[in-house]
Amino acid sequence: LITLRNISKIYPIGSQQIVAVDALNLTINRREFAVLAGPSGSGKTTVLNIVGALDSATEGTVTVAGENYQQMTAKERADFRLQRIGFIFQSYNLIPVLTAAENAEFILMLQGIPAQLRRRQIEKLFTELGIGGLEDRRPNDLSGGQQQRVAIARAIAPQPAVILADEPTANLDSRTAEDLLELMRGLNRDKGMTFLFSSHDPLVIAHAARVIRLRDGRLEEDSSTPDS
Amino acid sequence: LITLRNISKIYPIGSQQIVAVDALNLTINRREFAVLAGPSGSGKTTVLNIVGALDSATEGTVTVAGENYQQMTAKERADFRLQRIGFIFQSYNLIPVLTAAENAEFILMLQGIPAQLRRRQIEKLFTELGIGGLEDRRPNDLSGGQQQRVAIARAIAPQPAVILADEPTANLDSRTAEDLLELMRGLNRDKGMTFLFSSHDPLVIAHAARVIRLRDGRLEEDSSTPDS
Ligand SMILES: Nc1ncnc2c1ncn2[C@@H]1O[C@H](COP(=O)(O)OP(=O)(O)OP(=O)(O)O)[C@@H](O)[C@H]1O
Ligand SMILES: Nc1ncnc2c1ncn2[C@@H]1O[C@H](COP(=O)(O)OP(=O)(O)OP(=O)(O)O)[C@@H](O)[C@H]1O
Ligand SMILES: [Mg+2]
Ligand SMILES: [Mg+2]
Repeated sequence: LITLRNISKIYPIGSQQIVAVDALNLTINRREFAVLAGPSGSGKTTVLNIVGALDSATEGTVTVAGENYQQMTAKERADFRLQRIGFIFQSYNLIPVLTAAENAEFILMLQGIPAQLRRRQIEKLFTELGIGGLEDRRPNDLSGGQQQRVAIARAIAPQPAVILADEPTANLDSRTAEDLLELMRGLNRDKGMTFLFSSHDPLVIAHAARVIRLRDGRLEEDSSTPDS
Repeated sequence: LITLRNISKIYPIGSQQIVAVDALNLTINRREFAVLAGPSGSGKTTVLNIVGALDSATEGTVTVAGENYQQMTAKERADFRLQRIGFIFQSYNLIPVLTAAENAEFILMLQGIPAQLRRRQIEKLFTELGIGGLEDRRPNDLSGGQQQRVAIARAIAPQPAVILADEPTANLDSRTAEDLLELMRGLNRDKGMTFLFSSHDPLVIAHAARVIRLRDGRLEEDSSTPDS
């Protein structure tokens, strides 16, 4: 489903070259439940951004669902991302002037789903995420972990083929994180959604069928558990 | 050092009253190393904001270092906070147009410390936090965990009497989090700095000499380890 071939990302800063990702080769298959693990600064967010067409690689090719990103126009990549990929950002990126429900239902609205049906879907999802009742709050009136779950709902609601989740449990207590991972494993199992996380959280790593370890932008280890 | 007496925080939202903190009594003594623990939404950030004079309580009194917050003017509270309290925000609040070093040295500059001396102090602190070499980057060119450590450096650099840290390890891997907690315990032991954390992280809770558990805005449990 997702193939990264010899992917590098280099930022020129002043006279330096910062190598954020270094000649990475990676294949993610349909229905996988995989996590990118590694120290702070090891390249996890950069890899997710490249997979999600939010960022371009300096070298190498990215192919997602048979589509080569470099052969698409900027508009085609944007449309592809909107319709086929759900992205949970490390810093949420919620829109402060919209309510939690308006933030979460955004893509459903673009897909032309009628308002009442959207509201029902969002309310159900919010309840499953433990934020039922918070639909009409603004993001600034929510706790950190509540904001995180609104960002999660926004990515999940359109049921995309692929979910890219950057540190989705960073601001959640272990009970809430467990519930979230159960929810996501259910979507993986029952709807065939592919999940690629980046995470430091041992809980996420424990739930993942495959752990891809990065260090200094390079692949250090790539292991699947035997029963996955 | 810090006394909260019968503290409540209530937000009126539409026709509802949201009780974020409910009749909380708490005393934090000098040199403590304590953590506020509890589920997402249980009131940790709200309590820290009240202790740090960033937010006012709806009911009850807050006394810090003998000063009653309600008896101070807004300017006096702001000065007090700037000089006596270091705050690490759950969402960092770094200034995007300043470099990492400029963000971190801000209060040292207000204190009139000369530029070269400031730079040396910040470089040393950045190295201890594992972000040495990132002084001249802008926050947007840093990873999530690197931004978090810039926010930590900003709070620690002026060596305030009290540090209030809201989820300081949320975006850090366990190795980096361990190093951070060692650094903070060193400051607690050698400089007598008082630390009050809010955290979900079992690592932080394990390092804390005292764990104050919240649930639904109320105190659920308040326990010190025998050797602390
Ligand atoms: N815009 C940029 N300009 C320069 N360097 C960058 C930029 N963005 C990221 N980097 C660097 O690239 C490296 C990888 O960053 P990335 O955000 O992918 O790390 P990460 O694994 O997600 O870290 P964390 O766990 O802290 O979120 C880091 O060393 C970071 O400083
Ligand atoms: N401005 C506000 N208006 C209304 N309700 C609020 C506001 N700020 C916080 N709340 C509510 O108060 C409660 C406590 O919030 P707080 O941010 O203190 O929780 P927290 O323990 O820090 O959670 P987390 O672990 O998710 O960061 C939550 O239910 C939250 O929705
Ligand atoms: Mg990251
Ligand atoms: Mg909080």
